[in-house]
Parts: sequence; structure tokens; C-alpha cells
Amino acid sequence: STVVLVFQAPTLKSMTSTDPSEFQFCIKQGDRVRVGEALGRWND
Amino acid sequence: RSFIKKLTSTSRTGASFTGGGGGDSQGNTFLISGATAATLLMLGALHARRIYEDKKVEEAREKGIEIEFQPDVKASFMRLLPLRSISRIWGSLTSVDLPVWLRPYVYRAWARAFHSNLEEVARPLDEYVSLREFFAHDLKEGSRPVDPDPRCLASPVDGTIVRFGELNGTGAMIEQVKGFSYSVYSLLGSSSLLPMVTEGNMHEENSDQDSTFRENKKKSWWRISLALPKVRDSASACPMKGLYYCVIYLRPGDYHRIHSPVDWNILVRRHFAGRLFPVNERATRTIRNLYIENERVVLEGLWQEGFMAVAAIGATNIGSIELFIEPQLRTNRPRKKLLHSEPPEERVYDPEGVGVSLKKGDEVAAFNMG
Repeated sequence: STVVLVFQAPTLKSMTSTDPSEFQFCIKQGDRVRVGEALGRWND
Repeated sequence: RSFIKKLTSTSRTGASFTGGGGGDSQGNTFLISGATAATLLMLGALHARRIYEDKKVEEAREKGIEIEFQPDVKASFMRLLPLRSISRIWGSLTSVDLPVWLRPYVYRAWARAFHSNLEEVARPLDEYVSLREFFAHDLKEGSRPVDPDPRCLASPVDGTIVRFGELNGTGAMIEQVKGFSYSVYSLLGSSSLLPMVTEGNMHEENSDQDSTFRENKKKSWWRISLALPKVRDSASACPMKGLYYCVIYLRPGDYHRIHSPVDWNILVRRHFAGRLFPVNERATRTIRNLYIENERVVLEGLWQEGFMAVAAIGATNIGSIELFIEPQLRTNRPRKKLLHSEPPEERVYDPEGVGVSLKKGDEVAAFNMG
């Protein structure tokens, strides 16, 4: 079985930045994750 | 047929001349043993080849080489199999009540084969009456601490990260495997509340710099989505900036319950009664449209940052999805129509209110065998 998450997350207000988003995944392809562990974070 | 006729006539002849215990019947025994041995040999060779190929894939991945989409004959053959019936039979077999003395042996064997951690299981093993019940077991209190950071998105399941990234570009495509992608609309449904903008409005959307404006836009998107869910042209639309996806695969030995990734309100549930292909690593690189053809339940709603959707996709062995927020929902039902492209069955939770509210870490659903 598989679960797919699709979600909206915070983005930077300034478009001059090279990184278009404030949200960052903290995982890699092939990583094992468990319920409750962070998939990504963002700055306030 | 001629082979069987010949075999039968030879057997009769042998029986009439030798009284059924002569040299010919002995010859038939050898013939059948030979056929059985050949079949076993062939199955063994196929299995060895598969192990070899999987090892090659694993080695390539370790070297950083990404495996491309490679449809094969076996994948085409899968389409001919009655996978739904197989799944339902598997479900019936695993629902059989086991004798109390046998339960720990069966569940330990399962755990050993699929690397499950029995120390986390909430109840003593002999209290799970069947393998199916054991498979969907709950966990001991505190086994899965939820990240307390309010600015993090938690994993809803135990599993392996298959793909993740940001949705952008026309059609909002998710990569199944290198060389093959599918539209997020095909996954979530054409009436999805996914926030999209038409290409003409992209500049306006990209120049969104003010947070107040962003909040207002979010609200107006929501009003438009609810009022006119099917008016938008998804083919020429692009996803709004800041839309992400993450695909997580659950192995047979993993804990199979789905939890809430954030605090959110579930507004819509969609059930797609599709096929039930396997969804393992091999299937993702050989079966086209795997996730959008398989049976699945999609939950859509809102959280503090906007849109949120969780799609639970079934497979041959784990074909049914149980929703704790809607226990009456039944999935993996016998198919009445031959067509696999039926529209999804949709339910809006509390259309006048805020839907079903869930906290981060709350149990939402479970995958069941068969």
C-alpha cells in the first residue's frame, strides 16, 4: 500500500530569493520514516 | 488436449494389460514427477532471476543511478489477472479465526518474514484472532511520538519515501518513476479542491508578495473551489506556488494505520474503486498509471497553510481501506461493471460547517488485508 500527500505550504514573500519556498523537506528518497516524524519544516 | 488423451489411453492400456500396477503406470508416474520437477525448476529460475534483477536495481540506486520506467510482459500479464478476486480471497483466508495456541507462531513467522517489530504491538499476540486483525494492529502508547514543532509536517505513516517535491508546471504532474508521470488531478479526482491558476494569471500569482493579499486570495480560492469545482480547466491550469507532494510506500511488515500529518479539517472524501495492482518498487517501474488506476480513498481539506489531501492507495494483498472517521465506508467490494473507469464516489463532510476536525497524530484510517 502507498500513501500520497499533496499539500500547500508556506512560500517566501520575496521573489528575489533563489529559493522559491520557505518550506523544506527534511527527508531523502529511500529514507525510512515513522508516524509523527517530520517530513518537512518551514520558518515562521 | 491430445497429450492428456494420449496419457489417458496409455494409462488405460497399461491398466488392462498389467492390472494397473505394471511398467506403463510406473512410466506415467515418472512423467508426472518430471513435469512437476520441471515446473518447480522453472519457478525457481524465475525467482532467482527476479532476485538478481532486484539486486541490480538496488546496486544502481546505491550508485545514484535512477531506474527508468520499463514496462515488461509480466506487467501486461497482470492486467489479465482477476486481482480484485484474488485480493478478496486472500482477505477471506486471513480472516479465519486461528486456534489460540497457534496465533503467536503465525504472527511471529509473519513478523520474521516481513521485519515487523512485535515489541510495539499493543496487545498480547494470542488476543488477535486472525492474521487480518493482527496485520492492522494498533501500537503501544507512546510508540510513535509526534514531532511537537508547530512548523513541521509529520509523516502520516510508517514507510519508505518513494518521491517528493513541489508541484509546478501545466497539469501538475507527479513523477511515478523517471520517465513516467501522472497528473495530480488523475490521482485526487477532477473535482479536486486543489488550488490552481490558469496560465494567464501566473504572473499575477507570482507577484504575490503581500501576506494580507495572500490570505485574501486563499479565501477567494476556497469560495471559488466550493462553488465551481468542475468549471476550472485543469489541463491548462498550473498549481499555485507552494504546493508539494510526498509519496510513501508501506511494506507488508510496516505498521498499517494512517495518522493525521497536521491539525486540519477534512471536507471531502472520494473513493475510487479501481484495480488492485501490487504497488511495490518493481510495480512502480513496470506498471503504467499504477497509482491512478488502483483503488484508493482520497481525503481533502484545509489546514492553517491551505490545501491538504491524503490519498490512501490499496494493493492486491492490502486491498481495503478502513476510515475511522467514516466506519460505514466499504472498499474492495465485488466489481459489478467491467469498466475500470467509473467516476469516484464522493462525500462532503458537513457541507454547512467545517468538516471533520483532526489533530496532528490522530488516527485517520487503516489498511486491511484483502
